[in-house]
Amino acid sequence: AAIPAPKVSCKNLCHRHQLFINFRDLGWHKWIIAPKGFMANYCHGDCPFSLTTSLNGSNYAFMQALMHAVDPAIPQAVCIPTKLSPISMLYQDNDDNVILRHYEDMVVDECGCG
Amino acid sequence: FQFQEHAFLQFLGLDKVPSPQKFQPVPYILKKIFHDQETAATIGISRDLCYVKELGVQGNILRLLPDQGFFLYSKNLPQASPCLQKLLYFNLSAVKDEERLTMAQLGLDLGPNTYYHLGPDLELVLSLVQEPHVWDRSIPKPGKMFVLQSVPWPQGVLHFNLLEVAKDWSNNPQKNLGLFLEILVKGQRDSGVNFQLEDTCARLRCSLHASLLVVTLNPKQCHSSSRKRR
Repeated sequence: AAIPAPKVSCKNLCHRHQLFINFRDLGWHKWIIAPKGFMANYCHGDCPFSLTTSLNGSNYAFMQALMHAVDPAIPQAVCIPTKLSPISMLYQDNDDNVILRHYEDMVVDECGCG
Repeated sequence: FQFQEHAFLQFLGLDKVPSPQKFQPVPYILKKIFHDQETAATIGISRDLCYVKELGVQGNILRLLPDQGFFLYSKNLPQASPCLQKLLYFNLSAVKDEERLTMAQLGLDLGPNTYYHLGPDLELVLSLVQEPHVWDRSIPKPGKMFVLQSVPWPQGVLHFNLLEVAKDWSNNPQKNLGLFLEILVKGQRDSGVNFQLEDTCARLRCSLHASLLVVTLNPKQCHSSSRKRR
């Protein structure tokens, strides 16, 4: 018989949470020319066994959730970034140099169970 | 919500919060590179962050260094001396040892490129300063000359490749004594118009703006892209 799927509300499931850090709040707008802030999104939420196949999860997550269902001492699969993008920052340093730097894998675009 | 400011600054490669006195002008090329990269990230196009497509060079850190030099005034009569003499100096100490220089482009902005101020042709001489400037001598002893160029004026921004010079300065900071720039007026383009030498030179001194665009590659941050490209 199918294991009754626990009633898990969507908002507890693994997904991307958006968080914008405005550089003005930190007083950094005085030296950062662009951008005005950056998206410090993060991944959070449950990875129940019943949904690992749909929560953008990896095969490994499916197996880990299966093992957790059999033995709760084995941790559940976790909610992690599955797609990241870079940011560029244009700022001025103390020697009046204007600097443009790229930072890889800074912004979380998508999350999944892994 | 105590933001771990110091940790974030270190992550950005900074040791403390910069507190610039005034904002430097940001050249078009840096704004374009910034916007191209932002647009690519927004629409999900992945670009090689260690290759500056707009400049055609490898690198992941671009720095625009302002000129920290000063004008020199010759003791001769205005007619007998160049229109403008300037010591150009660029502080390369911001470039970390592990970074590899891939581009060093000197930008000489001679003022707006407008036809309302047709000026005389100019002769531009750029040479390396190889001996420390002695104060009682009005101009430094010029070393190796590497630009001698006639330019019609107005001209906008002139660019010169200084990569080998900048590499030498970066490897031997004590050698970085700057550049010696001389601009002479080469007669007039249109004999019908009479140029007052003094106010031509004064206008040139006001509009001259020099900067050095330096691109470096940090191998610790760029090994992956070369692997990807392989």
